[in-house]
Amino acid sequence: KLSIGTVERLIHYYRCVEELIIEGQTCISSEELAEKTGYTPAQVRKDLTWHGALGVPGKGYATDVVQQVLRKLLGKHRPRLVGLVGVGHLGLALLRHPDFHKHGFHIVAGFDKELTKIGHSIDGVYIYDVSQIEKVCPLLKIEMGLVAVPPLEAQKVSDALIRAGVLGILNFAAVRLSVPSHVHLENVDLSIELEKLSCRIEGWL
Amino acid sequence: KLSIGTVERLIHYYRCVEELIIEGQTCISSEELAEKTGYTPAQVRKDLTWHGALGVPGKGYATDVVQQVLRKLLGKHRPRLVGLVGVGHLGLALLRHPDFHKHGFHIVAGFDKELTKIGHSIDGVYIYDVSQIEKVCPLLKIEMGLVAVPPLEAQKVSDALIRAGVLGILNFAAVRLSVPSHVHLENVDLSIELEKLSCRIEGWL
Ligand SMILES: NC(=O)c1ccc[n+]([C@@H]2O[C@H](COP(=O)([O-])OP(=O)(O)OC[C@H]3O[C@@H](n4cnc5c(N)ncnc54)[C@H](O)[C@@H]3O)[C@@H](O)[C@H]2O)c1
Ligand SMILES: NC(=O)c1ccc[n+]([C@@H]2O[C@H](COP(=O)([O-])OP(=O)(O)OC[C@H]3O[C@@H](n4cnc5c(N)ncnc54)[C@H](O)[C@@H]3O)[C@@H](O)[C@H]2O)c1
Repeated sequence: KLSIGTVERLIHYYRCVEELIIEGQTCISSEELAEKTGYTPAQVRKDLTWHGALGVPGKGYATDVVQQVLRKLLGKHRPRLVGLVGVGHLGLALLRHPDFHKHGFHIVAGFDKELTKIGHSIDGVYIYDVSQIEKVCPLLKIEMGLVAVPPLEAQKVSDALIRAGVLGILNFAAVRLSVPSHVHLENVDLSIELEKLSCRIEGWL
Repeated sequence: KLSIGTVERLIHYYRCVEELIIEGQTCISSEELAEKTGYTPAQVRKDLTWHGALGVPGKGYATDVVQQVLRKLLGKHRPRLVGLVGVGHLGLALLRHPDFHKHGFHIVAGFDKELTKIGHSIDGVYIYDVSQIEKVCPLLKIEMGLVAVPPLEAQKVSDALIRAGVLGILNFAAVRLSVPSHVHLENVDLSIELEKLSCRIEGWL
């Protein structure tokens, strides 16, 4: 099992080598990878060696080897299918953000309760009635749900996603959701990002 | 200087004791605080003692003492004023999210370039023309900026915020911004949250 810190570093290494491969770079030293991702060369070597990407002393690591090793680890060998519940301001921003797609995450269905939104396709994503979650998610093999509804609605849509077989929930609503132990929950709280920025400005960080 | 991990824990302790104080609880043990925040009691004790919140063995910590100590550290003794650039889908979701306000962050101005948005007030926040950033931010004492514009516009709005005296930028656009060394930059990349969730589902985390 990896720590969350390790996973974040591996994601950054992966994205870095992915760009380098596109630019035609076949080899990278731990110093260069460290500099591009903001970690120390020692940390980079420790992480890569631990996960089986062996480097050549004095030369570095083959970018395609690093990519292969990390691809498996990060589950990138297959597309990850996502359902979005709540197609409001935040939901629309999530639907239109090109990065998810670029990193292998595909929002394949939206769910809402507003009649003006249901039955339409936004950026190629069909919006279903929220009552259809349990029918549509298994059909489309959705394994992760984005909860972007108002706080009072979040628990019930999360329950519906779980009944539909979803294994992971990314929650944006400002409430503590309760999920069964086999379901993974990640909360996004942008005010925490503001707090960290504020601490940096205060000089504490 | 604190590590980012420590700052995140302190933020969670602060929010926890804030709720307890509202509920009238005057004392909390490290076990209870650990359980409510998801850390270990040993970590809680180490963090609080290090920062001057002394506990009574066998009894715990006075919630108001913990709040005072952390309040200073986290810069919460004063409101933190924020400007939002880009009042699109993401920008509107940020404007309407009640939590920022609750944690002492006040979005006091919005900036956009679309004529249909400029000159209006949304949820009590006036939307200025983006060309007014350098005039308005110092006047309103804005110290942090939220960059929620399309990727190709992000560097130039960030430059304008910096010329206006902003010390911290929270960037949502999928580009690497370049800022001078006295300015703090925090990037929000929700696809990283999806990656972490995916790793949890894969069982790696
Ligand atoms: N995590 C953060 O930092 C952060 C930032 C901004 C917003 N938010 C939160 O994200 C959520 C959405 O914000 P928003 O600005 O997009 O709100 P919004 O009101 O624009 O959108 C909410 C959408 O959910 C739909 N909806 C409501 N109840 C539903 C239900 N039971 N089933 C399906 N759909 C339902 C609405 O019809 C609407 O389309 C809110 O909880 C908000 O507080 C979080
Ligand atoms: N960080 C993440 O995970 C994440 C998630 C969703 C969206 N995003 C990003 O956030 C940004 C905004 O997304 P959105 O869906 O709200 O887009 P949007 O198109 O709905 O909104 C962009 C807004 O910026 C304004 N704008 C454009 N150029 C400007 C300029 N030079 N000065 C001032 N305002 C300007 C537009 O008029 C519009 O109101 C995009 O870069 C998007 O990729 C990031």
